[in-house]
Amino acid sequence: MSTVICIANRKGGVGKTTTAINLSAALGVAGAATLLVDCDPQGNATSGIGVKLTDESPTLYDVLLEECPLADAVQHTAIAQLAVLPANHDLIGAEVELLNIERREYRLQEILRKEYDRYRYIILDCPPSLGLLTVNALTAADSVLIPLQCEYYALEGLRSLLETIDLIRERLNPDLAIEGLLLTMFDARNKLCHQVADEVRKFFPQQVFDAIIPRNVRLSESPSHGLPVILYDPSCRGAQSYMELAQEVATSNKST
Amino acid sequence: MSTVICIANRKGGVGKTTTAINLSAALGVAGAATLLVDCDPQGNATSGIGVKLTDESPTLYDVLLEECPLADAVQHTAIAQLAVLPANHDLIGAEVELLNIERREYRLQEILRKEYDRYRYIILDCPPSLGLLTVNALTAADSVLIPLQCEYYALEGLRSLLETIDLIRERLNPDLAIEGLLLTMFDARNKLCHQVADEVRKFFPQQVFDAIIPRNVRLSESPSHGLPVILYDPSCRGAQSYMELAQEVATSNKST
Ligand SMILES: Nc1ncnc2c1ncn2[C@@H]1O[C@H](COP(=O)(O)OP(=O)(O)OP(=O)(O)O)[C@@H](O)[C@H]1O
Ligand SMILES: Nc1ncnc2c1ncn2[C@@H]1O[C@H](COP(=O)(O)OP(=O)(O)OP(=O)(O)O)[C@@H](O)[C@H]1O
Ligand SMILES: [Mg+2]
Ligand SMILES: [Mg+2]
Repeated sequence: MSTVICIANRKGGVGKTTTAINLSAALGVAGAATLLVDCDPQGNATSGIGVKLTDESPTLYDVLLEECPLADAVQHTAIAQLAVLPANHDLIGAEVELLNIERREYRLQEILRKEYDRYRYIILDCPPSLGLLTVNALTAADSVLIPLQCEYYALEGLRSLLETIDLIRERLNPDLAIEGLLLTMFDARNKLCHQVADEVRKFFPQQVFDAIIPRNVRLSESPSHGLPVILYDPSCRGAQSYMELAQEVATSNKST
Repeated sequence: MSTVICIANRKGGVGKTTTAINLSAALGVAGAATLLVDCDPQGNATSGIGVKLTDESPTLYDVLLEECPLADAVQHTAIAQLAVLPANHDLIGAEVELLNIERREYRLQEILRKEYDRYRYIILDCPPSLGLLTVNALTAADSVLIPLQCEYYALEGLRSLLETIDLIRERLNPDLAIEGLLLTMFDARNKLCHQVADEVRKFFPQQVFDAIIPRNVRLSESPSHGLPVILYDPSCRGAQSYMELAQEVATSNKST
């Protein structure tokens, strides 16, 4: 039994990678076998969690184009129960090369399906766009977790993101659910933050996580040490809030 | 005589739109005829500067596919010398439809070339990706202004962005120059900010603007009022820093 959660939002810089890394780490530390898949050619999740690639290291690119089995590309992390399928710049090529392949949207789903017995959670970090890599991730996922920065442009992008999710549900992945909306970089002193948060809860009453991720400098420092915040500074508010999030995610996905 | 400047960085949320809006506004207020072109299907530059579109309003999508001349799509703003070519969600379709057209990378360049007599500056806001819309913008531009958030992931993305610019220069736009690297959301109390800033100046000694954009809540509030910060709160540090930037840009592009 495995739960595949896609972390997506076309708006840039809202905390997708920070959430993918720290949620995966918190699930791993709690004892659940977790795989973090970096679906962004920027490779921020790969470097943020401390994986160092050489020119020969296999990545998601090689796995998607069937040049290497997933198990050969997976790398270990400082957390025993957390493994990473890394990405690098080559992944940009996959968007072009997959265009000519049959069932190109199902590529990632078919690959991850074989790993369901090995991992309890599979977390997918997406780039800030709605291209073929994000479509592959949304097709492979059981649910979508949407990080939302509490800023003006955040609400604008939400409608078109939900329209895209509806399209994916109609054409590619009928069971795609919404895991929840996560308020990120929340600064309690900032009036705009409260206004955006109230608006989001009004429009999506059942779907906003109780856990709120505060703006916390330790979260932006931890990737420069190649560590999830839970290992970098476990007592900081950033680490606490991601542990709360992991708790909520585990509770709502408890296998009955 | 016109100068076309493209605001680009594949990393998301680094201040591309905030820079495009506020640099354009500062240039317009200083008396230079300026056109802001929103090349992002998110349409943040369009809404952030207060343009309200109806379902019938022509946008960059219609202009790119030659269904309407640019002059019919351009909208006025609260600043006499600043006009906007807006974008909305339809623009996503352009990435697909342009694929089948001859000289698809030169579309925007050919359209803007006709406007060189009308505008002293044309500022292009790009989405956080390196797809056909960003390629069109880089091909149409005289120079690229790169906003850089002073955070760990900023440096990572810079190398691949500069490689892309080199490719564009080799194949599509031989005169493409770098206008400069702009440090954004700078928080003087944060050690990491200073470290990243020092690193950027070390690698690119001549190319970092003197103007530094501070993290300033007025910059994130102004789009919710549909105003550039120069009109929303002219005395705040955010407005001052963008006026300084406009001064530097105007000085380095002084027509001799
Ligand atoms: N809660 C937080 N507090 C402070 N800084 C944060 C927080 N969350 C993320 N950051 C920082 O903000 C920046 C943007 O976050 P991140 O890179 O995770 O966003 P993203 O949505 O993955 O961006 P992209 O759209 O480029 O993929 C990063 O430099 C990150 O370290
Ligand atoms: N100097 C600043 N101080 C405070 N907030 C800022 C600053 N610059 C930008 N912001 C806010 O940070 C968020 C990201 O900025 P912006 O949307 O301009 O980035 P972007 O690079 O255009 O994002 P995208 O990659 O999605 O296009 C916005 O909510 C914006 O209002
Ligand atoms: Mg990311
Ligand atoms: Mg933008």
